[in-house]
Amino acid sequence: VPPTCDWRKVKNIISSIKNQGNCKCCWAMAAADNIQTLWRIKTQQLVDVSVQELLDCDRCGNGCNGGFVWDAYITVLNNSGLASEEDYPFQGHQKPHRCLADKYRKVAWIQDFTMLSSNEQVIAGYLAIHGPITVTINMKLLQYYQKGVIKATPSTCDPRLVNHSVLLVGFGKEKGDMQTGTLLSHSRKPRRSTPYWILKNSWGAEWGEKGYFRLYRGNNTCGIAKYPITARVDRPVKKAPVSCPP
Amino acid sequence: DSLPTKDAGPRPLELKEVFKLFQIQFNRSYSNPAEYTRRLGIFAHNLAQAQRLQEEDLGTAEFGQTPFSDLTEEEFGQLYGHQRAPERIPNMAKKVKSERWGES
Repeated sequence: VPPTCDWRKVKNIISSIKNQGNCKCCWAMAAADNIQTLWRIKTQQLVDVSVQELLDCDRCGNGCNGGFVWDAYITVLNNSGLASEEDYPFQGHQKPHRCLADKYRKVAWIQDFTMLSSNEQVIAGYLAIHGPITVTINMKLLQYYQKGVIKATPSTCDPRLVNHSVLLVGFGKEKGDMQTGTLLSHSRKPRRSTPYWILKNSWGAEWGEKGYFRLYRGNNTCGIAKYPITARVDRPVKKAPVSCPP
Repeated sequence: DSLPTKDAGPRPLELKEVFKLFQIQFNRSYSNPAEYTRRLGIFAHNLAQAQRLQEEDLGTAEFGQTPFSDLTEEEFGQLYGHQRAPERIPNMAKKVKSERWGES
């Protein structure tokens, strides 16, 4: 596992920050972002995939009233892929429309989806090798978050009550700021360096660190390690696979 | 809400100025004086809450005014949290329609 990883630094891999507005579709935005990012990494094709298809074709049919990333991947498998955002644009309206997936050409598809181990080292290794994944966290503290690394405890952010899905795009370590002598106005605790996750939210770029936020890495802060889920996107292979000789 | 004075943050006069700036920055307006007063109270409570989180946090996070500072915690949860993920993921059968390789 490398010491740091930031997929935002690779050109044309991570798309701009979205704003879900009054539509509770973080789960669809995170899953679409995951698929789109993996597709871009694997094929170098700059696709923008449809979130609305995931909302309209979801098996629960809840549209903007909430859902789960794993249902989004099932929708993509059942529809044999995702249409483009241009063909099937995000509407953000409350009630779900009927599914129009069959009307549009698919610009990206997946072979499968999988849930990773809840070991944060394993998650970091997978992220660094394959690309961004979705995670689902307890979003309680995010209402007041401005910047920096949130390090919570189960009592301040219950890791069992996860209710918001986002895209995990990297990790790093914040230098410690050991005070040497000078007394600061407020008594800052001297800190060792702080390992953190970098997460992409869907609440617009005015929120947090230009739409991103960071959580402490290593103590399942806010339940980040509970549902690490990602699509599996293989390079589209045109020729038939080699078969095993008799 | 009656705010404990020590946590009330800026004094009422400053609080209204801070709230005014918040409204301008995030383009907020309220339908009537009662709603304005209610939102001002929620805003003051949230500033105090942010201050408490700041003191509690074990990392380097900074908490304070955000686009959601005039929402109660319940309103925020209802607006942005999808239904709580179940304790365990329901088992699901995955099937892929297209048999031909290389197709979507």
